[in-house]
Amino acid sequence: FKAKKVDESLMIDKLEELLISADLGVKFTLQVLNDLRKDIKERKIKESREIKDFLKEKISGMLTKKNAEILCRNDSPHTVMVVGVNGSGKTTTIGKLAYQYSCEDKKVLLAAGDTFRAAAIKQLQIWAERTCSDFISHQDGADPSAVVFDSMKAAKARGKDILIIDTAGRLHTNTNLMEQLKKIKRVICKEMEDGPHEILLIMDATTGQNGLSQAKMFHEALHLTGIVLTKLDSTSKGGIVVQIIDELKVPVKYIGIGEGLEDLKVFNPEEFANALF
Amino acid sequence: NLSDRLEPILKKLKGRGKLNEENIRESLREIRIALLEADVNFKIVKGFIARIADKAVGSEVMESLTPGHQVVKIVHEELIHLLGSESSQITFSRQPPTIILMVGLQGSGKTTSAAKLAKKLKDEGEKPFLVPADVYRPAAIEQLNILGEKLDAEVFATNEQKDPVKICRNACAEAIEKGLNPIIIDTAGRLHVDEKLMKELKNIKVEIEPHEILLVADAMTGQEAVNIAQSFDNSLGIDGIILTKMDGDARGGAALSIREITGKPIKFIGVGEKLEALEAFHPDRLASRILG
Ligand SMILES: Nc1nc2c(ncn2[C@@H]2O[C@H](COP(=O)(O)OP(=O)(O)OP(=O)(O)O)[C@@H](O)[C@H]2O)c(=O)[nH]1
Ligand SMILES: Nc1nc2c(ncn2[C@@H]2O[C@H](COP(=O)(O)OP(=O)(O)OP(=O)(O)O)[C@@H](O)[C@H]2O)c(=O)[nH]1
Ligand SMILES: [Mg+2]
Ligand SMILES: [Mg+2]
Repeated sequence: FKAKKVDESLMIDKLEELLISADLGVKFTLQVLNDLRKDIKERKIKESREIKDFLKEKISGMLTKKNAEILCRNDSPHTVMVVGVNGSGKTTTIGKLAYQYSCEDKKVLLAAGDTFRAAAIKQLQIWAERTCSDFISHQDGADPSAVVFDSMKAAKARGKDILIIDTAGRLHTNTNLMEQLKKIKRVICKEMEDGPHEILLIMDATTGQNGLSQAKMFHEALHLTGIVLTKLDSTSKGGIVVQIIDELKVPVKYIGIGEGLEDLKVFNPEEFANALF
Repeated sequence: NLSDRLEPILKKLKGRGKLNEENIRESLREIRIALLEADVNFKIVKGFIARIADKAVGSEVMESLTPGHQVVKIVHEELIHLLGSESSQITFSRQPPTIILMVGLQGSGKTTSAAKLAKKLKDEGEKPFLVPADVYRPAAIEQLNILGEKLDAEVFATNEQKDPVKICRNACAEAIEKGLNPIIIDTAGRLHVDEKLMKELKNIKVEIEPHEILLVADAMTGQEAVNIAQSFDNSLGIDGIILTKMDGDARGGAALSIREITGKPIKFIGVGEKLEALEAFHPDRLASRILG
């Protein structure tokens, strides 16, 4: 009766602030809370103290997308293409991935596909050294597609298990640079029929609603296989991925929680959903 | 965009008379959604909408506008007022050299912006001195050196010195010796909640007493922009803001949050990766962009 209703609406107001502040987005949040009100009416939730847990489960469910099966083609090195906007953490994430693979005794080759930004090649080279990974680069200003082509030949010839390709940061709104990425993917597809095993979008957890636009454009251009959400060690909750996964069905594979080699964890939907609250 | 969304609402509000709570309620709701979608902070939007309602209610609807359009006009003006005045200035100290310290989160664009600022000042006849005080990120010092070389601007040689405070102190001494001005110091990206690294910045500040501490912030930053800016301002005192990656399609609401919470001016915007891509800040343009 009346008191419970007031209690409920206060709680929902608090939840609205909480979810929007976690970067879930206003329209998405209003939709989630509208569904919640329906569920409460249909007595799916009996006590207001169950509300938070109900929401956590619902969101965790949204985040659990069946992982696109990684095509297992044993004839070629597992090839990972890493993309994303400027400063999102691509190069550092590659270092972390290389470290993980090296701990599994896999032979890793890193390709310096960012031939544009100052000291980008050097930065990746240092990560290669730190992780005992092999390294392929051309000179500054070289055609990134040429570096990628070379690296695929080398990965095969040198019997590597994993090839990870770094690319230059770029804004999803820059048509020329998005075309450059498509060209890199085509070069990979020429060498391996089904293209790279993985195309990972690296996204900064501090990003707001623009993250959805980024994911859409990168997905449209390349057909992403996964997302890595970096800088979750900051205070941002990274809620934008809820919309991204809900709309694009691209799973979050890993999260970055620091600047060191070991600061990469496999994405856990329940933990992530709980942390939003 | 907002105008499209307000169209059907505005069509319903015919005629003149005063604006009242009733006829502006729907417009305010749409505007609230627009600001939140633009990444303006939740609490700041709340206060902003309340102020708009205060200003709007009771005001006479102007001859040429419908009540809805009137509300948008009030919002637009209030946004411009909040975002501050046009600017593109570094305040030079009467006692050279002027010391500028670039700070901010990881990947926000500090190193690139430091070089862009050096280029702008060099073009204006100054002799900027770039100081690479990021000793953590692989090849960070190299990065600034390459950019300095491109500009033909002097870059301090750290000579394997690993202490950022000592780097800054020695660089300032060298700048005075060589008559270089201003000194632009690039620091490592850091989280506002990293006590050790925030303390490092405080130590640098105590050591060299910078004239301008510039927070370099990414235009696509979400709701946490307020907490981030507040932490940096509380720890160090920010003198100005550089908003980077404005060449994308991020609405940039973080700028309003940062400006509201620190009260400090947005001095420049980054509009690309090239060293020329640093522009003056125009509040009216950002206001339109935030409204969408
Ligand atoms: N705190 C924190 N910092 C991170 C994380 N991942 C990357 N970084 C930092 O973010 C900054 C940018 O990382 P990069 O790897 O250079 O990013 P990028 O996407 O390759 O940048 P561009 O190539 O210039 O587009 C560096 O200072 C990294 O140390 C993370 O998970 N947590
Ligand atoms: N499109 C665009 N890219 C930018 C802008 N400013 C910087 N960048 C890019 O953003 C990325 C990160 O820039 P950096 O200058 O390395 O950022 P940082 O803050 O020094 O990074 P850390 O030192 O790791 O904290 C690079 O790829 C830059 O080229 C800008 O205004 N527009
Ligand atoms: Mg990189
Ligand atoms: Mg830097």
